[in-house]
Amino acid sequence: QGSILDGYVKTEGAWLLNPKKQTYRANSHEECAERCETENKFTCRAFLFTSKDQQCLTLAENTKTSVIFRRTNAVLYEKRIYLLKCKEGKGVNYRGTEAKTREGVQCQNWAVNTPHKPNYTPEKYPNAGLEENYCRNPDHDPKGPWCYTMDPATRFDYCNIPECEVECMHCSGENYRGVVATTVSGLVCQHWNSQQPHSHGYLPENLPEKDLKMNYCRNPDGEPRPWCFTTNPNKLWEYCDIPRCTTPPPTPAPGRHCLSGSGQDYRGTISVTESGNTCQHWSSQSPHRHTHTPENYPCKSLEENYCRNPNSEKMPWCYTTDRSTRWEYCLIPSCDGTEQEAVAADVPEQAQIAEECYEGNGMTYRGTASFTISGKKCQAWNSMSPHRHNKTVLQYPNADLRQNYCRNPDEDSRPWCFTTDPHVRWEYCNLRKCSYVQVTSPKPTQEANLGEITLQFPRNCMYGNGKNYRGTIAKTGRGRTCQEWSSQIPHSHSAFTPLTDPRAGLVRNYCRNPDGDMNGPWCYTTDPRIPWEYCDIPKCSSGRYECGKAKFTPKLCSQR
Amino acid sequence: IVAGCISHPHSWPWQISLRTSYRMHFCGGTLIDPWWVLTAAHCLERSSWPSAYKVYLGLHNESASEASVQTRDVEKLFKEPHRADIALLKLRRPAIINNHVIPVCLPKENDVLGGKKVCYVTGWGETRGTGGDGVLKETGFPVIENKICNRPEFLNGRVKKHELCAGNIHGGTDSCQGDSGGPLVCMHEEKFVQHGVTSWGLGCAQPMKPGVYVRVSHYIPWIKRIMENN
Repeated sequence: QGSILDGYVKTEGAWLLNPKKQTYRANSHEECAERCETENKFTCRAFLFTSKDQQCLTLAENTKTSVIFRRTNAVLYEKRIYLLKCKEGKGVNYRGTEAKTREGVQCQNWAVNTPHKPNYTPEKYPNAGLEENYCRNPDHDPKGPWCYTMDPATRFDYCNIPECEVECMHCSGENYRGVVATTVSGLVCQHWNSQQPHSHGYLPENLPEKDLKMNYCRNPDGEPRPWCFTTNPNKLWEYCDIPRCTTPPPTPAPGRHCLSGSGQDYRGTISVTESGNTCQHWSSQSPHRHTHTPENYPCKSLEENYCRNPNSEKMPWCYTTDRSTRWEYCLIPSCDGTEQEAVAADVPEQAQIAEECYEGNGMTYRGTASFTISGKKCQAWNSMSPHRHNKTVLQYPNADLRQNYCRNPDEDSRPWCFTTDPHVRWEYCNLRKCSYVQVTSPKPTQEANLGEITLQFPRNCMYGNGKNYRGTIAKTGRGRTCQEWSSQIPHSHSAFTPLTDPRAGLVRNYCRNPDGDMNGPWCYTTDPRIPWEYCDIPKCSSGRYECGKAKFTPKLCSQR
Repeated sequence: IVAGCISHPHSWPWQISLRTSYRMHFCGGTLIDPWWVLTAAHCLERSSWPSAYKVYLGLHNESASEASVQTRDVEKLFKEPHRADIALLKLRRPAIINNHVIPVCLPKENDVLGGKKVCYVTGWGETRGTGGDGVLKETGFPVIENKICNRPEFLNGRVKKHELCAGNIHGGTDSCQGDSGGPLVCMHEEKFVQHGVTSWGLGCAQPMKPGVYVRVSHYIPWIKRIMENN
């Protein structure tokens, strides 16, 4: 059931430089995964695949220590079990990097003989993942994983690895990752990546951290319990019956008695709202009925009638005892108000005004746009999470790598950023190129000339990324001749043929863009050394229109 | 539009003003093709005669006589046959496409929006004292998943499958009376795609009461069929 790729976490636009990788040729992502599994039996950690080059690189090393670069059209797949920070069952498959015992003592390297001579070594147990000094469970110990310790007086001790929520759930099941796929009333769940019978916006690709796999029950939106859309057309969604874990929930971070960030960790006793209303007790359903009860949210400290933020609101709040005011925010003193103000004041006033377009390749863009073309939020340049990188202020001191603003430090074609989506390393930003259009009044004679206006398939120029380009240019930007799309010589390829992509206009050897590449049409080349290259297709001139593209930039205002 | 801001002139070149034959604005609409305008069916309740309506294109200031404006008579009205709040107007003469008048893109059939995607609405409707009366205003807010929007504290089950909700949870900005029929557009691959037709709401800009828009992607087959057959 399912795909071999289900065991991997996908990151688009990422490439690893690793001398220990093995290179193959593969026709698909799945084939590359199979290579990784068979050729590197038990040690396959990750693989890289590029669909255009059909290059498959498999890795048996821990990718956490590898340097990752950004590269268009490359996809990195990392094996899920090597990324899990929790244990399933006894933790025999735990391959995380915890290297301390529950008492905080450093673990001994499995391959060395001091201070303790180990019975379990990488040589004797090659499939047990005994690498470095990470906690493991080679002997299926019911209390595992464990490790030999660096303390000469303690030969071994267990590690404090949290349980993955597979069989049961803690809290409200936000981290439930099990495979129950039926609801409380026995309805079968709809697959998250399907829009039938119910259309919805919980798209797995938009919510990668929510693990919306197959049709398994999940809690991506702060419900009291995991749920799913049902396959019954008359029932949109329903809760699932996931048992509560009997083990204690993961230890929460210590609470605060002041406001830091959005106050999700506020555990103080203020119980009055900003307008002076008294808070309703969380366990009470009067005067307001609600689902934010202590039973539904056992890990959110919904005690008494204290202000809390159990649902990622912008600050702590409560239901009020005023019948006409359902809920209100509370005024909680800031943990460090002066510091927050200083940060805000540090940003020059000019910088807070977003530039809405970039000139040239955008290397001079100094605006505050911070979202990518697909709507993902940018990662701050000085952050290494979720993506490690070397585009730092030290490396690029003149590139104005401030906050998480879109920039072009490396002479790319336009501003970009690393994204906060752990599965998409980087993307171009949602910015348009500045255009200076001369405004003229329409002439009456234009009205008769309607044939000029709508051209669905321009022949010699392209709109946008040229996905609809159907012209006859058959040379790359560097002058190489294009290979015929139906030919397998000199470059064999199973993707992007007239048969696999009948609507992409893959005729003869004309430049096309069957994969919607941001940089425009491309082709396989007749040069055996160069698998593919971009073509240089001119942009269509103004006078013809593209739907949805205004000639005058909108403000895109969203302030209240 | 309540709150939001006054738009840059002609930055929403698909926005039309639907007017009575006496030139009074009462609804919005969207140019989707030189011959066709998409609007709300409830905007056509005042008359079933096409001659009762006029379409103003390329307009920014409602009352000024701008050189960019094109006016068109309506040749035919088409209301969605199952009483959804969406309708098509065929113009008597096609709009001239220029820098001020450009059709919007339509979504693919049954295309869904990912949660929290920020989209924009525009119109000359009521501002409820927030300024900008008479000029085209815009505002942006996220789309809210129907499952959330139908919770008791939001719209309590009123939102149908063929509709979508959008707004800020705290209210403050919204579309309002007079914006009906206009577009809710979202950026996709550097283009604006119309995902909603402004339809209804409980008040305007109230907390927990987002605006409701007809989900255009549900009606693509109908739109195509009407346009091809007419």
